[in-house]
Amino acid sequence: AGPEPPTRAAGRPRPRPPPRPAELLLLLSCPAFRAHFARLFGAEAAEQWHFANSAPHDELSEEEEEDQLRALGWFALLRVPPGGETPPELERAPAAAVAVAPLGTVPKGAPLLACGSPFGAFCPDIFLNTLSRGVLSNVAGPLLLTDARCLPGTEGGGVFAARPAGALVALVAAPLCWKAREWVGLTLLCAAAPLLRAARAAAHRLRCPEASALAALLPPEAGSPRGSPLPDLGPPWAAAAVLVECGTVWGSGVAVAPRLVLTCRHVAPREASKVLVHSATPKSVAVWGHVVFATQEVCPYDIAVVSLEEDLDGVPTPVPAEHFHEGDPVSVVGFGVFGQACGPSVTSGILSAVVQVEDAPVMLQTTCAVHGGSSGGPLFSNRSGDLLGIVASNTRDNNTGAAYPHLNFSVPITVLQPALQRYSQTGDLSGLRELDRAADPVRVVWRLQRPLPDVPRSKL
Amino acid sequence: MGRQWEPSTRAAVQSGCVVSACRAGRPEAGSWSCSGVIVSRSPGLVLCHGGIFTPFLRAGSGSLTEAGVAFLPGDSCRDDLRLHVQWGPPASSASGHAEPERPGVCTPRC
Repeated sequence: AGPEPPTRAAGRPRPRPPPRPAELLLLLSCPAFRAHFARLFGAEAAEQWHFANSAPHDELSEEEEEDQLRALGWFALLRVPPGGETPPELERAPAAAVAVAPLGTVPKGAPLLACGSPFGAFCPDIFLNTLSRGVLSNVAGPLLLTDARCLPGTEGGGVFAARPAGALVALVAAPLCWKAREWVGLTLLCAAAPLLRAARAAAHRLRCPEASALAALLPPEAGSPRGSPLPDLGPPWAAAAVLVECGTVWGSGVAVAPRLVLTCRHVAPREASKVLVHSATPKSVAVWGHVVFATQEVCPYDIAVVSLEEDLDGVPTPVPAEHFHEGDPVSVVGFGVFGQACGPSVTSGILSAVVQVEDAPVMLQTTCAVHGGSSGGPLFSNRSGDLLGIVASNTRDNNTGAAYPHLNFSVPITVLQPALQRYSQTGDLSGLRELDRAADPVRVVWRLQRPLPDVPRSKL
Repeated sequence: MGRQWEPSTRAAVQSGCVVSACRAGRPEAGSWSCSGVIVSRSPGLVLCHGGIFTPFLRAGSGSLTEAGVAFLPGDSCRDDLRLHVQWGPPASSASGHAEPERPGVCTPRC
C-alpha cells in the first residue's frame, strides 16, 4: 500500500494544459463528518491527536495548527470558466463527470486508490496525480480512514474504488494523523456522496441563481440504492476480531471457537482474571469470560487464552493457516487507535518476513499499519482468508523514541494451533503450558537479538 | 497495477488536479495549494480542500467553527484571492493527431 509512480500513458509526454483561473463558489463542510470527527478525535483525546502537515516536533505556531484543525473538515467548490488555452480534446474529454459511490456501498477492507499531488502545486510535472493504494480501514458515518499512504498537499485529492469501478468514494481531509506524537499511518477522508449532497443544498441557498443552476450539474451518486445504505459487510474473516477489556487495559483478540478467544498476555495478563469481550460484527455484543491461560512474563510468545461464559453468536471462527508465504497480501484487523469508539480497523500489507527456528516459523512480520490497541488482533491472508497469526507488537526505536507501525510482529498460528485444539477438545492446558518452555533460539528472536553462536562443546 | 484498477486509475488521473491560491499582485505574500477533483468538465467544477482558503477568510478561521455554519459563500474570502487550477494532459487524444515534441526537453545522463 505504498506510494506508486504516477501512471502515464505510454509514449511521449503530453503537453500539460497551463493553469486555469478559477473562482470560489462556496466553502462547505459535511455536518455529519464534523460530528463524527468531534466524537472520535475530540474531548479528552484531543491533545493526543495532531493532523498537521508536519511532524509533531516540527515548529508550527499554535495559530497555524489551530487554523489547520478548524479547516480540516472543510472543502471548496470552484468553477473553472471555459476558454483560455485548453486544448480542444480536453474540452471533449469523455469523462464529463465523475461517478460517485453512495455512502455505505464500499465495505471496510475494500481496496482503494488515492490520487493526489504531494506538495500541492510544487513541481506538478513530477508530482501531479500521484497514485497510492490501500484499503478502506474504518468507517464512522462519512468519516473514513484508509491506509493508502498520502502526503502533505494531497488534501482534497480523490479516493476511488475498484468496485464500483472508478467511483469517487471520498476526498482526503487530512493525509497525516499523529497520536501521542506517533505517526498513525492512516489518512482521514470525507465521503464524497454526503459532501456533494451538502454542496447541492448549500448552492440552492446561495442568492446567486447561477450557483443554483450549477448545483444541478454536480454528479449524482452512481446506482444509489433506495432507502438505507447497504450494510458494511466487508471480508467475512474481519468479523472474527473482538475487543478485549481486562480491568483498565484493553486490546484486540480473535475468536478461535464460539467460546474461546485468543489475545495477548499484555492485554489479559493474569490467569483467572475476568475479561469483557466485545464483538462488533454482525452485531455489537459484550460477553464476560476469564483468562484460562497466559504465558509467563519471560515467555517469548505474548499470548493469553480467554474462555467465555456464552457463545459469541454469529462471529465466524477463522481457519488456521498451515503454511506462510513471504510476500503474500495480508490484513491485520484490530481495535487499535479508536478502541470501542468505532469498529475494528483493517490495514493491509504483505507478509514481509517469516522467521524460522529449526524450520518452524516462530515470528511473522508484516507491512500492515499496526497501532496501540491492535495487540491480540488477527493477521489474515487476503488470498485464503486463513488466520496466520496474532499481532503482538509494532516497533519502537529506543534511541529516538520513534514508532514504526509498518513493522510489526505476530505469533504464527502454527505455534498455537495444536495446543488450542487440545484445550478445546479436552480442556487440557498442558499443550499451552509448553509455550512457556520455548527454546532459547526462539527467545533470542523475540528479543530482537542476534542468533547465539555455536558454543564448542567441552570434551570433559 | 492489476487490470481491476484500470477504470479507477483512468478516473483518478482524468479528474485529479491541483488548486493554488495567492493574493493578487502580492507574490511575496506566498501561495497555498492543495489537490482537487474535477467533478464536472462542462461546466468545469472542482472540489478541493478548504484549508488553503483560511488565510483569505474575511472573518478569520473562526468563521469555520461557528455553530450551525455548514457553508460559506465565495464572497467570504477577500477580493484579492486569486485561484488557479491545473490538471494533467488528457488520457487520449480524441483528434488522433500526433503531438508536437516539446523543444529543448532532454534527459541528460548523470
